[in-house]
Amino acid sequence: VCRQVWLTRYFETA
Amino acid sequence: MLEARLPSAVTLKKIIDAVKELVQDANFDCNDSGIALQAMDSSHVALVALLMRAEGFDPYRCDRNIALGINFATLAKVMKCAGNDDNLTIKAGEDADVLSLMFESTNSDRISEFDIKLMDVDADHLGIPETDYSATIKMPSAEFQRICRDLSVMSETVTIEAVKDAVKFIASGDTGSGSITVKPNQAVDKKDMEVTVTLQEPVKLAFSLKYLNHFAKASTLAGSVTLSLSDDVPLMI
Repeated sequence: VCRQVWLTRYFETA
Repeated sequence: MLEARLPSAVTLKKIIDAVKELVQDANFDCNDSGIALQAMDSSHVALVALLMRAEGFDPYRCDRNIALGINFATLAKVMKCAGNDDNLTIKAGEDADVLSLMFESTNSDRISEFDIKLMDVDADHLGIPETDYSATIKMPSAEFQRICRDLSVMSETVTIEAVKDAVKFIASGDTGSGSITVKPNQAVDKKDMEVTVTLQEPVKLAFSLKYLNHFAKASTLAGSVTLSLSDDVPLMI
């Protein structure tokens, strides 16, 4: 779940 | 309103086939430069980012920005009804609640029309951030697809190790292990068959083969694929 949240935030920075 | 015509329906067929396993519902964001899609898969571990540029259509007309909420399972079923060589026209009116698709055979003796109900899809604004990757590997897409498929017999994960003069794909499971090493080749006749490794520093990272096999479905869209890898950053394919 932490990785999913991290990924979502990563993609939101684009 | 949106009106866009593709000379061959096969282009959209291939795109939908490549996306449908990962994305259930997503918006086609249409504006005058083209049709874009950004969506994470339902497990929130992969992002699909797609852009169909207006230049790829003839004609292409989009008067104002519209988001068309698409169910990809439905669109995939409808696209199966199109012949590969059919002309494809997609249309959506102002405040449309349907996407209209028309397939026209090359000699115009068969015209099929389908309407797909549009959905309200909550859209996050997502994308792939600009990053300097440690390693970039370019290889034939069919070769990448085969490697992912072959290594799936051994494991659910693959470790990709990029060094100066080779890329090694390693799978290790309960029943054994396997690896496939791909080496750069310069002097090939066809550009698509080229293998290159551009390295800032060596990397070794593990990924789910389930997802790579999904991504590899897009290999029918292009002859070559680029894998970009860095520590602590998602693999970009």
